Amino acid sequence: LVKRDSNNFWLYGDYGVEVDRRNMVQKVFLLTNNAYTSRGAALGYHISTVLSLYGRPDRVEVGPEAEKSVDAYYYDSPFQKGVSLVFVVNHASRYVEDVLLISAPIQNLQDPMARYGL
Amino acid sequence: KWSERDFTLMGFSLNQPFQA
Repeated sequence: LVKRDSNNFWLYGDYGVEVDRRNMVQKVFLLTNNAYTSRGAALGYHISTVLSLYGRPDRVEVGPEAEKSVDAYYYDSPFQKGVSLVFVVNHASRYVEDVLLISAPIQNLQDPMARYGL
Repeated sequence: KWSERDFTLMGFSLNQPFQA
């Protein structure tokens, strides 16, 4: 358990869950390639596999195109306003580095820990 | 074509009470 401000981060082996002061789930993220999305995507997958599983994203945030920069592919929930499934993809290699289910914008996409809010 | 399950991760939905 890691505390940040008023929120708690529960870090399990393969994934993490951010919970707010009201004990409501605010974010879920994958930590290893032993964890899968409901459609079977995981860390380390090529973006082409994600696109075949999920289709065209609602929006893509493109990084600064440096060697280690990442892009974010957003799939917005039609069921809950503000909720998105996000695949963070290495800009050069096109492999998935992070998968997050979020309810608030990612503050610093290019920083791996800030991406989680940690 | 979307289901609510598509917007869960590891069985968790957002803005729902956390149960460890």
